Amino acid sequence: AHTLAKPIANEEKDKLLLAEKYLRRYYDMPAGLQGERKASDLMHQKIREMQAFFRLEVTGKLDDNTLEVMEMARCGVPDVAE
Amino acid sequence: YNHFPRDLKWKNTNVTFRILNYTPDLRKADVDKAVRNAFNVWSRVTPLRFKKLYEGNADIMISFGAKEHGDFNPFDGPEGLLAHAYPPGNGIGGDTHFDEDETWTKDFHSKNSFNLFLVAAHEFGHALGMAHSSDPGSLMYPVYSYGKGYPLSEDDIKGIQSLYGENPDHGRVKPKPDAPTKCDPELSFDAITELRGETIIFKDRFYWRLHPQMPEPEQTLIKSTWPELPNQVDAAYENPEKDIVIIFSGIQMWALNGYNLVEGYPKYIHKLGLPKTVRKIDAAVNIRDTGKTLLFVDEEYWSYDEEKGTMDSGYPRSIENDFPGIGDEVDAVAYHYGYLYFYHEHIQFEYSYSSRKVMRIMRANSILNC
Repeated sequence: AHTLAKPIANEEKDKLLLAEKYLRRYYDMPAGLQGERKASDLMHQKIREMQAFFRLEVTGKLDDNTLEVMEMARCGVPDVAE
Repeated sequence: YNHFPRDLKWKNTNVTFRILNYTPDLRKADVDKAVRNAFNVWSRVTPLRFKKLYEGNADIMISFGAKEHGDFNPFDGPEGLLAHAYPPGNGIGGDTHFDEDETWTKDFHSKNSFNLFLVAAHEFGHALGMAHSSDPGSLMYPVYSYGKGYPLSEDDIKGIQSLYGENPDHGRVKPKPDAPTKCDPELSFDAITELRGETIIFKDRFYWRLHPQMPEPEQTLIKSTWPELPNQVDAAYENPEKDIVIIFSGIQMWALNGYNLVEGYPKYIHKLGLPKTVRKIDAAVNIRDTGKTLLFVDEEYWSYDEEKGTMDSGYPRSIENDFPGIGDEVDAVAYHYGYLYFYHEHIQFEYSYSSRKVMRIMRANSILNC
Protein backbone atom coordinates (compact mmCIF):
# COMPACT_ATOMS: atom_id res chain seq x y z
CA ALA A 1 0.00 0.00 0.00
CA HIS A 2 2.90 2.41 0.54
CA THR A 3 3.76 2.42 -3.13
CA LEU A 4 0.48 4.19 -4.06
CA ALA A 5 0.57 8.01 -4.38
CA LYS A 6 -0.66 9.96 -1.31
CA PRO A 7 -4.34 10.90 -1.80
CA ILE A 8 -4.65 14.61 -2.81
CA ALA A 9 -7.03 16.83 -0.86
CA ASN A 10 -10.12 17.92 -2.73
CA GLU A 11 -8.98 21.51 -3.03
CA GLU A 12 -5.70 20.48 -4.50
CA LYS A 13 -7.50 18.23 -6.92
CA ASP A 14 -9.75 21.11 -8.02
CA LYS A 15 -6.74 23.30 -8.67
CA LEU A 16 -5.09 20.57 -10.69
CA LEU A 17 -8.23 20.02 -12.75
CA LEU A 18 -8.58 23.77 -13.38
CA ALA A 19 -4.94 23.95 -14.49
CA GLU A 20 -5.23 20.91 -16.74
CA LYS A 21 -8.33 22.27 -18.42
CA TYR A 22 -6.72 25.73 -18.82
CA LEU A 23 -3.47 24.41 -20.29
CA ARG A 24 -5.32 22.02 -22.59
CA ARG A 25 -7.54 24.77 -23.93
CA TYR A 26 -5.07 27.66 -24.17
CA TYR A 27 -1.59 26.11 -24.30
CA ASP A 28 -2.11 23.14 -26.56
CA MET A 29 -1.42 20.53 -23.83
CA PRO A 30 -2.44 17.21 -25.34
CA ALA A 31 -5.35 15.40 -23.75
CA GLY A 32 -5.43 11.68 -22.93
CA LEU A 33 -3.25 9.26 -20.95
CA GLN A 34 0.51 9.63 -21.15
CA GLY A 35 1.86 7.90 -18.15
CA GLU A 36 2.28 9.68 -14.88
CA ARG A 37 5.87 10.85 -15.13
CA LYS A 38 5.54 12.13 -18.70
CA ALA A 39 2.28 13.89 -17.94
CA SER A 40 3.81 15.65 -14.96
CA ASP A 41 6.83 16.84 -16.96
CA LEU A 42 4.59 18.07 -19.74
CA MET A 43 2.36 19.86 -17.25
CA HIS A 44 5.29 21.67 -15.66
CA GLN A 45 6.54 22.68 -19.08
CA LYS A 46 3.14 24.07 -20.06
CA ILE A 47 2.82 25.92 -16.75
CA ARG A 48 6.19 27.51 -17.47
CA GLU A 49 4.96 28.55 -20.95
CA MET A 50 1.85 30.15 -19.43
CA GLN A 51 3.83 31.91 -16.72
CA ALA A 52 6.23 33.31 -19.32
CA PHE A 53 3.35 34.57 -21.46
CA PHE A 54 1.73 36.38 -18.53
CA ARG A 55 5.11 37.68 -17.33
CA LEU A 56 4.68 35.82 -14.03
CA GLU A 57 7.61 34.31 -12.17
CA VAL A 58 8.47 31.18 -14.14
CA THR A 59 8.43 28.36 -11.57
CA GLY A 60 6.61 25.58 -13.36
CA LYS A 61 4.53 25.24 -10.22
CA LEU A 62 0.87 26.04 -9.59
CA ASP A 63 1.57 28.92 -7.22
CA ASP A 64 -1.09 31.41 -6.11
CA ASN A 65 -0.30 34.05 -8.74
CA THR A 66 -0.56 31.49 -11.50
CA LEU A 67 -3.85 30.11 -10.23
CA GLU A 68 -5.21 33.64 -9.84
CA VAL A 69 -4.58 34.37 -13.53
CA MET A 70 -6.14 31.01 -14.49
CA GLU A 71 -9.30 32.01 -12.66
CA MET A 72 -9.71 35.36 -14.45
CA ALA A 73 -12.40 35.91 -17.06
CA ARG A 74 -10.78 35.81 -20.48
CA CYS A 75 -10.99 35.25 -24.23
CA GLY A 76 -11.38 31.70 -25.53
CA VAL A 77 -8.73 31.92 -28.25
CA PRO A 78 -5.56 29.98 -27.32
CA ASP A 79 -2.51 32.01 -26.28
CA VAL A 80 -0.14 29.92 -28.36
CA ALA A 81 -0.44 29.51 -32.10
CA GLU A 82 -1.91 26.24 -33.23
CA TYR B 1 1.76 41.85 -30.33
CA ASN B 2 1.43 38.49 -32.11
CA HIS B 3 -0.18 37.42 -35.38
CA PHE B 4 -1.58 34.05 -36.32
CA PRO B 5 0.73 31.66 -38.21
CA ARG B 6 1.50 32.77 -41.78
CA ASP B 7 0.23 36.26 -40.84
CA LEU B 8 -3.34 35.29 -41.75
CA LYS B 9 -5.32 38.38 -42.82
CA TRP B 10 -8.16 39.47 -45.11
CA LYS B 11 -7.03 39.99 -48.68
CA ASN B 12 -9.55 42.81 -49.17
CA THR B 13 -9.81 45.79 -46.79
CA ASN B 14 -13.58 46.01 -47.30
CA VAL B 15 -14.81 43.45 -44.77
CA THR B 16 -18.46 42.55 -44.27
CA PHE B 17 -20.12 41.57 -41.00
CA ARG B 18 -23.56 40.32 -39.98
CA ILE B 19 -25.19 40.01 -36.58
CA LEU B 20 -27.07 36.71 -36.58
CA ASN B 21 -28.77 37.00 -33.20
CA TYR B 22 -28.91 39.25 -30.11
CA THR B 23 -28.40 38.85 -26.39
CA PRO B 24 -31.46 39.61 -24.27
CA ASP B 25 -29.15 41.42 -21.80
CA LEU B 26 -29.08 44.60 -23.93
CA ARG B 27 -31.41 46.51 -26.26
CA LYS B 28 -30.85 45.57 -29.87
CA ALA B 29 -29.74 49.15 -30.64
CA ASP B 30 -27.12 48.90 -27.87
CA VAL B 31 -25.71 45.70 -29.36
CA ASP B 32 -25.64 47.31 -32.83
CA LYS B 33 -23.83 50.33 -31.39
CA ALA B 34 -21.31 48.26 -29.42
CA VAL B 35 -20.50 46.20 -32.53
CA ARG B 36 -20.23 49.28 -34.75
CA ASN B 37 -17.97 51.08 -32.26
CA ALA B 38 -15.84 47.96 -31.85
CA PHE B 39 -15.20 47.85 -35.60
CA ASN B 40 -14.53 51.61 -35.64
CA VAL B 41 -11.67 51.01 -33.18
CA TRP B 42 -9.79 49.12 -35.91
CA SER B 43 -10.92 51.14 -38.96
CA ARG B 44 -9.65 54.30 -37.30
CA VAL B 45 -6.04 53.15 -37.61
CA THR B 46 -6.10 51.04 -40.79
CA PRO B 47 -7.60 51.12 -44.33
CA LEU B 48 -10.12 48.53 -43.12
CA ARG B 49 -13.77 49.45 -43.78
CA PHE B 50 -16.65 47.41 -42.38
CA LYS B 51 -20.00 46.98 -44.10
CA LYS B 52 -23.03 45.56 -42.32
CA LEU B 53 -25.05 42.86 -44.11
CA TYR B 54 -28.58 41.81 -43.15
CA GLU B 55 -28.68 38.55 -45.05
CA GLY B 56 -26.41 36.02 -46.69
CA ASN B 57 -22.87 35.12 -45.73
CA ALA B 58 -20.61 37.86 -44.35
CA ASP B 59 -16.87 37.64 -43.70
CA ILE B 60 -17.48 38.04 -39.96
CA MET B 61 -20.65 36.31 -38.70
CA ILE B 62 -21.44 37.44 -35.15
CA SER B 63 -23.63 35.40 -32.77
CA PHE B 64 -24.43 34.68 -29.13
CA GLY B 65 -24.58 31.07 -27.93
CA ALA B 66 -24.12 28.98 -24.78
CA LYS B 67 -22.03 25.81 -24.12
CA GLU B 68 -21.83 23.82 -27.38
CA HIS B 69 -23.03 26.33 -29.98
CA GLY B 70 -22.21 24.69 -33.27
CA ASP B 71 -18.42 24.87 -33.70
CA PHE B 72 -17.37 22.00 -31.39
CA ASN B 73 -15.56 24.59 -29.30
CA PRO B 74 -18.00 24.87 -26.37
CA PHE B 75 -18.34 27.74 -23.93
CA ASP B 76 -18.18 27.07 -20.22
CA GLY B 77 -21.15 28.74 -18.55
CA PRO B 78 -20.89 32.00 -16.55
CA GLU B 79 -17.43 33.64 -16.08
CA GLY B 80 -14.24 31.99 -17.27
CA LEU B 81 -14.39 31.95 -21.06
CA LEU B 82 -16.28 34.97 -22.42
CA ALA B 83 -16.05 34.78 -26.21
CA HIS B 84 -13.86 33.60 -29.06
CA ALA B 85 -13.23 34.40 -32.70
CA TYR B 86 -11.58 32.68 -35.64
CA PRO B 87 -8.70 34.04 -37.72
CA PRO B 88 -9.43 35.49 -41.21
CA GLY B 89 -10.45 32.87 -43.77
CA ASN B 90 -13.37 31.29 -45.59
CA GLY B 91 -16.26 29.59 -43.84
CA ILE B 92 -15.88 29.94 -40.09
CA GLY B 93 -12.88 32.21 -40.60
CA GLY B 94 -13.50 35.57 -38.93
CA ASP B 95 -16.63 34.38 -37.17
CA THR B 96 -17.06 35.75 -33.64
CA HIS B 97 -19.07 34.06 -30.89
CA PHE B 98 -20.09 35.50 -27.51
CA ASP B 99 -20.96 33.30 -24.50
CA GLU B 100 -24.66 33.90 -23.83
CA ASP B 101 -24.18 32.59 -20.27
CA GLU B 102 -22.34 35.80 -19.46
CA THR B 103 -24.17 38.97 -18.51
CA TRP B 104 -23.45 41.59 -21.17
CA THR B 105 -23.52 45.28 -20.36
CA LYS B 106 -22.73 48.62 -21.92
CA ASP B 107 -21.40 49.94 -18.60
CA PHE B 108 -17.72 50.12 -17.95
CA HIS B 109 -17.55 49.29 -14.27
CA SER B 110 -20.06 46.70 -13.26
CA LYS B 111 -19.26 43.56 -11.34
CA ASN B 112 -19.92 40.17 -12.82
CA SER B 113 -21.03 41.59 -16.15
CA PHE B 114 -18.87 42.27 -19.14
CA ASN B 115 -18.74 45.29 -21.44
CA LEU B 116 -19.79 44.04 -24.88
CA PHE B 117 -17.94 46.81 -26.74
CA LEU B 118 -14.60 45.96 -25.08
CA VAL B 119 -14.93 42.20 -25.56
CA ALA B 120 -16.13 42.69 -29.17
CA ALA B 121 -13.19 45.02 -29.96
CA HIS B 122 -10.80 42.33 -28.63
CA GLU B 123 -12.49 39.47 -30.54
CA PHE B 124 -12.61 41.49 -33.78
CA GLY B 125 -8.84 41.87 -33.36
CA HIS B 126 -8.65 38.07 -33.72
CA ALA B 127 -11.11 38.12 -36.61
CA LEU B 128 -8.73 40.53 -38.37
CA GLY B 129 -5.58 38.48 -37.75
CA MET B 130 -4.28 39.50 -34.32
CA ALA B 131 -3.31 36.76 -31.84
CA HIS B 132 -2.94 37.41 -28.08
CA SER B 133 -0.42 39.88 -26.84
CA SER B 134 1.51 39.45 -23.59
CA ASP B 135 1.43 43.22 -23.03
CA PRO B 136 -1.01 43.68 -20.10
CA GLY B 137 -1.90 47.17 -21.33
CA SER B 138 -2.98 46.08 -24.78
CA LEU B 139 -6.48 45.29 -25.98
CA MET B 140 -5.23 41.92 -27.28
CA TYR B 141 -4.19 40.79 -23.80
CA PRO B 142 -6.17 37.60 -23.18
CA VAL B 143 -7.59 38.52 -19.78
CA TYR B 144 -10.65 40.78 -19.58
CA SER B 145 -9.95 44.09 -17.90
CA TYR B 146 -12.17 47.07 -17.29
CA GLY B 147 -10.90 49.98 -19.26
CA LYS B 148 -12.36 53.24 -20.44
CA GLY B 149 -11.33 55.57 -23.25
CA TYR B 150 -9.70 54.56 -26.51
CA PRO B 151 -8.93 50.85 -26.12
CA LEU B 152 -6.01 50.37 -28.54
CA SER B 153 -2.45 50.56 -27.16
CA GLU B 154 0.62 51.34 -29.26
CA ASP B 155 1.28 47.60 -29.27
CA ASP B 156 -2.14 46.90 -30.83
CA ILE B 157 -1.73 49.66 -33.41
CA LYS B 158 1.72 48.43 -34.46
CA GLY B 159 0.34 44.91 -34.75
CA ILE B 160 -2.67 45.68 -36.91
CA GLN B 161 -0.83 48.20 -39.09
CA SER B 162 1.90 45.65 -39.81
CA LEU B 163 -0.90 43.54 -41.36
CA TYR B 164 -2.95 46.22 -43.19
CA GLY B 165 -1.02 49.50 -43.15
CA GLU B 166 -2.12 52.84 -41.81
CA ASN B 167 -5.49 54.60 -42.24
CA PRO B 168 -5.12 56.53 -45.53
CA ASP B 169 -7.61 59.15 -44.33
CA HIS B 170 -5.32 60.26 -41.55
CA GLY B 171 -2.17 62.32 -41.74
CA ARG B 172 -1.02 61.65 -45.25
CA VAL B 173 -1.96 63.92 -48.16
CA LYS B 174 -4.41 62.05 -50.26
CA PRO B 175 -4.66 62.84 -53.96
CA LYS B 176 -7.75 65.01 -54.56
CA PRO B 177 -10.72 62.78 -55.44
CA ASP B 178 -12.42 63.47 -58.76
CA ALA B 179 -15.74 65.33 -58.73
CA PRO B 180 -18.58 62.83 -58.21
CA THR B 181 -20.63 62.09 -61.34
CA LYS B 182 -24.35 62.59 -60.73
CA CYS B 183 -25.56 59.54 -62.66
CA ASP B 184 -23.12 57.08 -61.13
CA PRO B 185 -25.49 54.23 -60.09
CA GLU B 186 -23.58 53.78 -56.85
CA LEU B 187 -23.72 57.48 -55.94
CA SER B 188 -24.58 58.18 -52.31
CA PHE B 189 -25.00 61.60 -50.67
CA ASP B 190 -23.32 63.19 -47.62
CA ALA B 191 -26.15 65.63 -46.84
CA ILE B 192 -29.23 67.31 -48.32
CA THR B 193 -31.10 70.47 -47.37
CA GLU B 194 -33.46 73.15 -48.69
CA LEU B 195 -32.20 76.72 -49.05
CA ARG B 196 -34.87 79.26 -49.86
CA GLY B 197 -36.68 77.09 -52.32
CA GLU B 198 -33.56 75.47 -53.76
CA THR B 199 -32.33 72.00 -52.87
CA ILE B 200 -28.64 71.63 -51.93
CA ILE B 201 -27.05 68.17 -52.07
CA PHE B 202 -23.54 67.76 -50.59
CA LYS B 203 -21.13 65.10 -51.82
CA ASP B 204 -17.36 65.11 -51.04
CA ARG B 205 -15.94 68.60 -51.71
CA PHE B 206 -18.83 69.54 -53.98
CA TYR B 207 -22.54 70.32 -53.86
CA TRP B 208 -25.31 70.21 -56.43
CA ARG B 209 -27.84 73.05 -56.53
CA LEU B 210 -31.32 72.20 -57.79
CA HIS B 211 -33.75 74.99 -58.67
CA PRO B 212 -37.23 74.53 -60.15
CA GLN B 213 -36.34 76.86 -63.03
CA MET B 214 -32.94 75.19 -63.68
CA PRO B 215 -33.27 72.16 -66.00
CA GLU B 216 -29.90 70.74 -64.92
CA PRO B 217 -28.43 70.52 -61.38
CA GLU B 218 -25.41 72.78 -61.01
CA GLN B 219 -22.26 71.30 -59.42
CA THR B 220 -19.95 73.64 -57.50
CA LEU B 221 -17.06 73.38 -55.00
CA ILE B 222 -18.33 73.97 -51.45
CA LYS B 223 -15.44 76.28 -50.72
CA SER B 224 -16.03 78.47 -53.75
CA THR B 225 -19.43 79.43 -52.26
CA TRP B 226 -18.69 79.07 -48.51
CA PRO B 227 -14.89 79.35 -48.00
CA GLU B 228 -15.29 79.05 -44.25
CA LEU B 229 -16.96 75.63 -44.47
CA PRO B 230 -14.90 72.40 -44.32
CA ASN B 231 -14.47 70.20 -47.39
CA GLN B 232 -16.74 67.54 -45.95
CA VAL B 233 -20.34 68.09 -44.80
CA ASP B 234 -21.95 65.32 -42.73
CA ALA B 235 -25.50 66.70 -42.41
CA ALA B 236 -27.55 69.85 -43.07
CA TYR B 237 -31.07 71.18 -42.55
CA GLU B 238 -33.02 74.38 -43.06
CA ASN B 239 -34.92 76.09 -40.26
CA PRO B 240 -37.53 78.00 -42.32
CA GLU B 241 -38.77 79.98 -39.29
CA LYS B 242 -35.35 81.54 -38.75
CA ASP B 243 -34.38 81.48 -42.43
CA ILE B 244 -31.07 79.73 -41.64
CA VAL B 245 -29.40 76.51 -42.80
CA ILE B 246 -27.39 74.54 -40.25
CA ILE B 247 -24.35 72.67 -41.60
CA PHE B 248 -22.74 69.84 -39.56
CA SER B 249 -19.20 68.52 -39.99
CA GLY B 250 -17.59 66.40 -37.26
CA ILE B 251 -18.38 67.91 -33.89
CA GLN B 252 -18.86 71.42 -35.31
CA MET B 253 -21.84 73.22 -36.86
CA TRP B 254 -22.22 76.38 -38.91
CA ALA B 255 -25.29 78.56 -39.64
CA LEU B 256 -25.87 80.06 -43.09
CA ASN B 257 -28.24 82.92 -43.79
CA GLY B 258 -28.71 82.48 -47.51
CA TYR B 259 -25.17 82.35 -48.82
CA ASN B 260 -23.74 84.28 -45.83
CA LEU B 261 -22.23 82.77 -42.70
CA VAL B 262 -23.99 83.76 -39.45
CA GLU B 263 -21.79 85.42 -36.77
CA GLY B 264 -20.71 83.34 -33.75
CA TYR B 265 -20.28 80.07 -35.64
CA PRO B 266 -18.86 77.42 -35.76
CA LYS B 267 -20.25 76.01 -32.50
CA TYR B 268 -20.00 72.52 -30.99
CA ILE B 269 -22.86 70.17 -31.79
CA HIS B 270 -23.09 69.26 -28.09
CA LYS B 271 -24.67 72.69 -27.50
CA LEU B 272 -27.82 71.15 -28.94
CA GLY B 273 -27.87 68.72 -26.01
CA LEU B 274 -26.19 65.74 -27.69
CA PRO B 275 -23.95 63.62 -25.41
CA LYS B 276 -20.19 64.10 -25.73
CA THR B 277 -19.87 60.57 -27.07
CA VAL B 278 -21.48 61.77 -30.33
CA ARG B 279 -18.64 62.73 -32.65
CA LYS B 280 -20.54 63.03 -35.95
CA ILE B 281 -24.10 63.58 -37.13
CA ASP B 282 -25.05 61.41 -40.13
CA ALA B 283 -28.19 63.29 -41.18
CA ALA B 284 -30.55 66.06 -40.03
CA VAL B 285 -34.01 67.16 -41.12
CA ASN B 286 -36.49 69.78 -39.92
CA ILE B 287 -40.12 68.66 -39.82
CA ARG B 288 -41.80 71.96 -40.76
CA ASP B 289 -45.20 70.81 -39.45
CA THR B 290 -44.01 70.01 -35.92
CA GLY B 291 -41.05 72.41 -35.57
CA LYS B 292 -38.87 69.49 -34.57
CA THR B 293 -35.46 68.70 -36.04
CA LEU B 294 -34.46 65.05 -36.16
CA LEU B 295 -30.72 64.31 -35.79
CA PHE B 296 -29.54 60.86 -36.90
CA VAL B 297 -26.36 59.28 -35.43
CA ASP B 298 -25.36 55.66 -36.29
CA GLU B 299 -28.41 53.50 -35.49
CA GLU B 300 -30.23 56.10 -33.34
CA TYR B 301 -31.79 59.56 -33.60
CA TRP B 302 -32.63 62.52 -31.40
CA SER B 303 -35.45 65.12 -31.63
CA TYR B 304 -34.61 68.80 -31.10
CA ASP B 305 -37.35 71.36 -30.37
CA GLU B 306 -36.40 74.45 -32.38
CA GLU B 307 -38.77 76.75 -30.49
CA LYS B 308 -37.59 75.75 -26.98
CA GLY B 309 -34.04 75.22 -28.10
CA THR B 310 -33.84 71.95 -26.20
CA MET B 311 -33.61 68.27 -26.96
CA ASP B 312 -36.85 66.37 -26.42
CA SER B 313 -36.81 63.79 -23.61
CA GLY B 314 -37.00 60.06 -24.29
CA TYR B 315 -34.23 60.11 -26.89
CA PRO B 316 -32.13 58.62 -28.45
CA ARG B 317 -34.56 56.20 -30.06
CA SER B 318 -33.90 53.43 -32.53
CA ILE B 319 -34.13 54.40 -36.21
CA GLU B 320 -35.11 50.89 -37.20
CA ASN B 321 -37.95 50.74 -34.65
CA ASP B 322 -39.44 54.15 -35.43
CA PHE B 323 -38.99 54.15 -39.19
CA PRO B 324 -39.53 50.50 -40.11
CA GLY B 325 -38.36 49.48 -43.51
CA ILE B 326 -35.52 51.92 -44.04
CA GLY B 327 -32.75 49.94 -42.30
CA ASP B 328 -30.87 51.34 -39.32
CA GLU B 329 -28.46 53.91 -40.75
CA VAL B 330 -29.01 57.00 -42.93
CA ASP B 331 -26.69 59.29 -44.89
CA ALA B 332 -29.11 62.17 -45.55
CA VAL B 333 -32.77 63.05 -44.98
CA ALA B 334 -35.18 65.55 -46.58
CA TYR B 335 -38.82 66.40 -45.77
CA HIS B 336 -41.44 67.47 -48.34
CA TYR B 337 -45.24 67.74 -47.89
CA GLY B 338 -45.55 65.06 -45.21
CA TYR B 339 -42.97 62.67 -46.69
CA LEU B 340 -39.50 61.98 -45.38
CA TYR B 341 -36.87 61.01 -47.94
CA PHE B 342 -34.19 58.81 -46.34
CA TYR B 343 -30.98 58.38 -48.32
CA HIS B 344 -28.65 55.47 -47.53
CA GLU B 345 -25.88 54.41 -49.88
CA HIS B 346 -27.34 54.44 -53.39
CA ILE B 347 -30.98 54.05 -52.27
CA GLN B 348 -33.65 56.56 -51.18
CA PHE B 349 -36.81 55.62 -49.28
CA GLU B 350 -39.95 57.76 -49.55
CA TYR B 351 -41.47 57.42 -46.10
CA SER B 352 -44.94 58.63 -45.14
CA TYR B 353 -44.55 60.43 -41.83
CA SER B 354 -48.26 60.18 -41.03
CA SER B 355 -48.89 56.52 -41.95
CA ARG B 356 -45.41 55.47 -40.71
CA LYS B 357 -44.43 53.33 -43.66
CA VAL B 358 -42.24 53.21 -46.73
CA MET B 359 -44.19 54.20 -49.82
CA ARG B 360 -41.52 54.01 -52.52
CA ILE B 361 -37.89 52.92 -52.92
CA MET B 362 -35.84 54.68 -55.58
CA ARG B 363 -32.23 55.32 -56.52
CA ALA B 364 -30.70 58.13 -54.53
CA ASN B 365 -29.71 60.08 -57.66
CA SER B 366 -33.18 59.99 -59.18
CA ILE B 367 -33.43 63.42 -57.52
CA LEU B 368 -30.72 64.52 -59.98
CA ASN B 369 -32.88 63.43 -62.95
CA CYS B 370 -30.83 60.23 -63.45
